[in-house]
Amino acid sequence: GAESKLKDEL
Amino acid sequence: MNVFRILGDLSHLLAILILLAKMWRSKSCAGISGKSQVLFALVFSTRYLDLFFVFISLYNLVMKVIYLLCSYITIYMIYGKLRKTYDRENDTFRLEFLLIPVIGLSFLENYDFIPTELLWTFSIYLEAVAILPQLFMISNTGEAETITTHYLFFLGLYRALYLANWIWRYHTEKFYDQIAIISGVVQTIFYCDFFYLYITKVLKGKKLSLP
Repeated sequence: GAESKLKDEL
Repeated sequence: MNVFRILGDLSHLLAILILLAKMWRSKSCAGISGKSQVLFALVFSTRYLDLFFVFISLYNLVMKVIYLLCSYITIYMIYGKLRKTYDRENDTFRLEFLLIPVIGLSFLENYDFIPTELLWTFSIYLEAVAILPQLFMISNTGEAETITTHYLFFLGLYRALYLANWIWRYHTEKFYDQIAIISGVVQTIFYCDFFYLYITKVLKGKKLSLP
């Protein structure tokens, strides 16, 4: 899974 | 940003505005599950806290503020202004049956065991099941107002468009958010039965009534 990246989605 | 995400966000915004318009015009929240609306407000409140700490874009900021405002106005309408029209007897889904598993799963499956990530993960899992009290209420009453079905259609369409957005982002930027994707698939699957009824009945001008 992806790491906790910038949450740019709503 | 891609076309699927823009259409998805607009579909979501449209759904929220359709619901507010229905309550405002008919001065009634009959057939609307207050419990689902409480869950949506909880989803937005736990996911958009970063509003105050991280600036992503004006679009991101404006949309979060609109979603938060509309969700609390919706709750105020249901439990405040129009509470006499709230159909409490049919809105009986036990929220603890959703909240406890969602909280448990958030602690088990997350990207990072820190408050902001746990809250974000909780909001993603909760959003997947937040519509269940509303769908349960419709199965209880056996029918739904046409305007309510349009609300549900655009609400279901929004996350389906997000699935397309994730496919697009995977192929163009190798973006892959496993928690959001799996949760989004589950969320969209819950709408499939409704989508079938909406397309075969409501779009043919019939009223949505469950067999």
